[in-house]
This record gives sequence, structure tokens and C-alpha cells, in this order.
Amino acid sequence: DSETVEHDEL
Amino acid sequence: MNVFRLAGDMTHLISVLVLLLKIHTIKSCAGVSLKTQELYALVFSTRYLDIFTDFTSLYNTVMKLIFLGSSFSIVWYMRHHKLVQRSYDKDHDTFRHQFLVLPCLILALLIHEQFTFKEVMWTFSIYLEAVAILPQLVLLQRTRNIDNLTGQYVFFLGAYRSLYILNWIYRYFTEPHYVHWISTTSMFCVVLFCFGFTIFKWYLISVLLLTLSAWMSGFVQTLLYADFFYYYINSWKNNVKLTLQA
Repeated sequence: DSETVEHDEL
Repeated sequence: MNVFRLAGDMTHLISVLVLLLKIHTIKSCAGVSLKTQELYALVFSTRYLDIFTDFTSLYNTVMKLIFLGSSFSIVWYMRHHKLVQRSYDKDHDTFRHQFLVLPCLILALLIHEQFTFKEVMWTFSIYLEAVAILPQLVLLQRTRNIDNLTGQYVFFLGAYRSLYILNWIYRYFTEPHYVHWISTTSMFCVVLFCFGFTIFKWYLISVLLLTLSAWMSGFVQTLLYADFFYYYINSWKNNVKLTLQA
């Protein structure tokens, strides 16, 4: 549902 | 950040440090695949395109810089450093790594979560990371003579992969929207692939042990659910409103 995909991992 | 993710990052960091230690202090890269190292440099450069645009945490930025810097310096050492270069086992490291890149790129163009340049590149890096270890495993099989540091490098790399799977299992139960099925599936594939490969016993043993602990954590989750269902069925039987114990 969010606009951009979040990548908070390495 | 959960304990699996932190432990995964730390084992990843240790694997890189072990390799740098071998190359920088012993001035040897015997048994290390340049092809794999080049693939990792490509993996990190395509994955961390957001390094200057999206800020997650100081930890993330510093780690990204470490992984980018270390992978490129390892490649530089193996290609250009006079002493290190000499120990490089060129004749055995003949895996055609360029043939891994194209299928990963096509797959990333076909299967991704969002069709933007950054997202497709991120997906490509995930697919490529899953197979980047192959030239290294092939080299180990061909040379057979594996020194301690190279063995530890591959062991820590395998531990990092497995701990990341545990991290995703954990995150799936705590924050399901954060789990990327692309990375989880490709990581599972590489673990299965390594089982089929049966080359490197420490790699396999580490993966096996950590898969077993993944089942253990799955078992604990099931117990937690059983607890929930116990209260659920009780409330249904006695026809009272469902309340859970703290």
C-alpha cells in the first residue's frame, strides 16, 4: 500500500 | 532490529574481515575466487543505489560503506596488488560468471515488486547474491586444498545467509508487511542449491544447523499459537468474550 518499497536491511 | 538480523550482519562483517585479513596481512588470496568477489562488488553497487538518497540509520549507512569499500578493495587487491595477485589461482577460477549476471537481470525485469530503476536493481542484486558464491564453491572443489581462513570466510558467509532467513521468519510474525518474498525465496533457493551441490562440508553443516534452529523457532511460534487457540476454543465453548493473558 505504500508508494515506495522500503529496504531497511543490508 | 532483531537479534537474527544483527547476528546476520555481524557474521557477514566477520566474513569480509576474515578475507581482508588474509589478503592484507598474509598477502595471499589463494583459494579465493575473484569471480565471486567481482559479483559481490556488483551486488553491493546495485543494491545500495539509495545510499545517498534514503537515510535509514547511521548503522545502515556505515555498514553499506563498509561492504562497498571492502568488496571493491578485495577486487583491487586481487587484480592489481603485485604480491596478492601472484597467489591468485587463475587456472582453477574459470567459472563463467558473466553468464550468471544476464539471467539475474532478466529475472529482475520479470519478477519484482515495483517497476522502477532502483527497485529492479535492488531485485537484481538479491538474485545475483544468491548465486554469487557459486564460482567460490567451484574453486574450492577444484583445488581441494582449503586453508583455514578461506574455510572460515565461506562458513561465516553461510551463517550470515541462514541468520537472515531467521530474521525474515521473525519479521514475518512481528511485522509481516516488511517481508520481501523475493529475498526470502531466493535465499531459500540458494540454501537448497547448496544442499544439492554437496561440496563444502562446513558450509553445509552451518546451513543445516541454522535451518534446524529455524524449525525450532517455528516450533516456538506454533506453541504461541497453540496457547492462543486454547483460549479461543475455551471462550467459544463457554460462550464468553475472548480475552488473552498478558
